[in-house]
Amino acid sequence: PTTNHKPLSVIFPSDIRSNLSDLETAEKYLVRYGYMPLAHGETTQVSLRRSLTMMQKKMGLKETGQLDAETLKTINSPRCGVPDVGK
Amino acid sequence: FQTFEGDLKWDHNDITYKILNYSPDIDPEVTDDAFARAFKVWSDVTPLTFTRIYDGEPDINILFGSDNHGDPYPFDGKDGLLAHAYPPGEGVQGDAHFDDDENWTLGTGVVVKTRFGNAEGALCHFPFVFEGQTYNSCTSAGRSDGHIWCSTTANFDEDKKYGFCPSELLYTYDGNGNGEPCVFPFIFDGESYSSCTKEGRSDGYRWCSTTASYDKDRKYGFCPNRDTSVTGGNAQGDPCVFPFTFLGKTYRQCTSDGRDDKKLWCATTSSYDQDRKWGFCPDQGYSLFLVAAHEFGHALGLEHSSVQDALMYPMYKYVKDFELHPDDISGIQYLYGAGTGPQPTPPKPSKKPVPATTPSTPSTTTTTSTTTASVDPAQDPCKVKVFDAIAEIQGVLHFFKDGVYWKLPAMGPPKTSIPISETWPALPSNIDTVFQDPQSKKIFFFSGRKFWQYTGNTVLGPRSLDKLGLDKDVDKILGAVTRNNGKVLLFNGERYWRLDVKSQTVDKGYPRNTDEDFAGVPSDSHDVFVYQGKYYFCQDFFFWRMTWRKQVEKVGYVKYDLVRCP
Repeated sequence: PTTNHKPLSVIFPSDIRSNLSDLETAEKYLVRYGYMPLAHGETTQVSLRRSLTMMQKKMGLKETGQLDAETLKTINSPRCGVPDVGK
Repeated sequence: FQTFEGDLKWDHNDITYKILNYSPDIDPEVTDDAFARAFKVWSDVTPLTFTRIYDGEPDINILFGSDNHGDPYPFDGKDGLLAHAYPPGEGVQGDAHFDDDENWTLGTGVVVKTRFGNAEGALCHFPFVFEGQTYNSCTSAGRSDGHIWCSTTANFDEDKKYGFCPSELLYTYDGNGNGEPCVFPFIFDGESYSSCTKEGRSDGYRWCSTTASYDKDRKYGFCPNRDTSVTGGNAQGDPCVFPFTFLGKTYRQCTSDGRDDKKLWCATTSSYDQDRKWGFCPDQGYSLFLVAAHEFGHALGLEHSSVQDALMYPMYKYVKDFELHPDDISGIQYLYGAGTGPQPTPPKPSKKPVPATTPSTPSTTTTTSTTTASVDPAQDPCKVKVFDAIAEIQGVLHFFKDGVYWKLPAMGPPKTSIPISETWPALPSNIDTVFQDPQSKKIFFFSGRKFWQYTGNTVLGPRSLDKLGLDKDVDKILGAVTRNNGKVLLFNGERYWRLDVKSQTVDKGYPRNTDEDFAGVPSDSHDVFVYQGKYYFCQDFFFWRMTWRKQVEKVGYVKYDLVRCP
């Protein structure tokens, strides 16, 4: 049966796990691939900038230390699961 | 390139591998071939050999899995993380795992290998024409037994070449059913099933019984994906069902309606609104060959490279005609050495008369006159292994070696060498570095601890490196990177200095470490120069090309890519 109130956009079941903010996605990526230590605290922002810069350098991107469009695109691109930094 | 900490590598060259299971996306034969080709990428440039084994413990185990698949590093569903592998060693080390939530292809869309029919197992040709109608996927049209088929040429009506498409009615894979097709309905745990099911499993793979009762016979196999099978979503492996309804509207093909990311999806039952079963429609997919070649690089001891065109760069990129990048070759040969290479081609009979070893007896044989001039190896730039110096002067690349130099012509390799003494009489034969200051157009030559400055035909020098403010321990300058601001960077392996050309002194704060400021290039480069605005760092036969943003964009051969030797 159809509904009276049709939503403009449908969230499918498996999309829920990717319903993270860009920042959360980036942090997850940086941790997973070895650019950012697991521990969070007061230095998170500093650590994020440093980690982003490290990642940008390693991936051959412009080193801005910011979560810019190019960096976000790279983070969302398909890749190998082996960490880039560390064991 | 990078290797794992401690240069982890296999202690033997005869590597064994085992394929533990298959993906429902690709026919096992195509999978076997993709893995074999991926190993060949590495065996072609090393002494390594790869042998597939079926029993015993191999060096490299290969498996497909989804989410949690038996190691501490779960996969993440469709896209994102595609595969991972472990560096050489025992146990899980050396193994390669592929995320089966991906759509595995050869990179350009679903690969449908046919069976039976009259096309000898050829791949489906999409689109194809059958009875005047065009088909973009396998069809059961024209048949009453439910088997799906395709044409293996563009026009079935003309060529009559066909084969059957993968389906559970044709065959199963893995399991213990010897590849027999599913038997429907079948009984499992007292329940009757009339299609493949994921019941009883936690890994999401669809299976069926190959006899009428699994409970009785315990014979089973996994169901191959149909060419319209979905990936991701919540109905992985099930085929799209057309037409289906979504929000009351009928769809006869995949749609991106309801999604912001424009990905195409379909329902796997006739009503999404009722059953909520869906998945993504087959797309270009990821090349199993390319991803496997990358993962096997890890399994042999290579870490991720920063070179964007290298196979070992962490991001996936489809390339049609794959060739192993020099950076990858350098990496793997660093670990295992070079292979023996292709068999030599027998030389063609020379037109040049061969001098007699004993000139006393006059030859009665008539020889043709020589048309090919002999090439003195010392005068041929293509025979030079490592140049003394390379530099761009007046916009033209110059190669220096043992008292001569060559200028790179507009096309092809340099033909004629010129004695250095003819052009710059004050110089010695062995030059370490040359650069031309872009502003003053002055040319500087370095040899050992001395340097010369040419302005036209006027020469200054030799002068000592001391004059530039360089310490006594600097025995030579190995390279130079010029800039348009009157500064030039002088390299000596792991250290570099910034020279102010006008004052001819090095700036304060130097030397700095090359590897800290120029990541991704060899810190022991024996030639560094600028050509057409890009930085080149040479080591051995190779160069690393870097942009002004210090991004390594290419690793190539000096001989082939710069000197343009055939």
